[in-house]
Amino acid sequence: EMILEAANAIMCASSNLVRAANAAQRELI
Amino acid sequence: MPVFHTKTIESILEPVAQQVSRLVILHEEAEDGNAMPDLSRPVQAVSLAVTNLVKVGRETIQNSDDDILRLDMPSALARVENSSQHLEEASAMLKGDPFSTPARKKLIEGSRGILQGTSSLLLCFDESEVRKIIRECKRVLDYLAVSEVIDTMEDLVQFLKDLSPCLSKVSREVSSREKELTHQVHSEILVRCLEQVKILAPILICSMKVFILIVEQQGKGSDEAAENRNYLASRMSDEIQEMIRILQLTTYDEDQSE
Repeated sequence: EMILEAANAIMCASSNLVRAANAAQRELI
Repeated sequence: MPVFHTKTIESILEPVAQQVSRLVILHEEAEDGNAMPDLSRPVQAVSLAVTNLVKVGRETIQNSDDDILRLDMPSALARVENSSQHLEEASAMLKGDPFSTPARKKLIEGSRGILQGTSSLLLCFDESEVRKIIRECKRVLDYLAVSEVIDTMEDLVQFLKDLSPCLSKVSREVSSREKELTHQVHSEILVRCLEQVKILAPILICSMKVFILIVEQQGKGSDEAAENRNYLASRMSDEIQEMIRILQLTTYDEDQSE
């Protein structure tokens, strides 16, 4: 289903974003 | 216990759910935190994906004949769109001040919102798919109710012609749904109900045939034959009703189901 693919694409993009944000914080801990 | 009730939803949301939780924890532990890197590119990628989801979501709404989906899905889409906006704002604020606390809060808020909005959207879509299966189950229930008034072989043949494809569809769809569920108990109940329906269906047809033959030959025992037929039809109906009940459950309802 297209909606599942679209949701999956958002989650992949969000995952990259959150990973980038997490990486900056992790250096400090 | 699983948080997401289907394997598809779990596979889409679970990795990001964990990362967002981690982001919140890291943010809290780091308090003022390190300087945030430039997030404009990943935020842009999220925005593009959101635009596509909104487009696909609107098409789904337009093409759907499910009133509940048409009612529920727009708010989930709006949630995702608003959250994407939050991310863009956070990204712009962080560009100006990589230590900005309000920007970090906005980033967390946006990430959570994307996750929750996408989760609502997937749930909304999934519930609509479940309603399609339930519609087929109810068609079988309607046919079973008709079994009581079938009193000729000709009608029985027609009854079989109507019931068989419907029953096959239910069997196929429930079997596929059962494999999708993360909740083991729900999955096992569906398997058990489906097995019972498959066992009972040919016995019901046989009992209907016996009833018709007795009536046609004006023999004794037609009341008992009718009673037997009705009993089998009601057993099958009970199994289908139970399948409908389980299909409607999510893990959030599990306290009630157990």
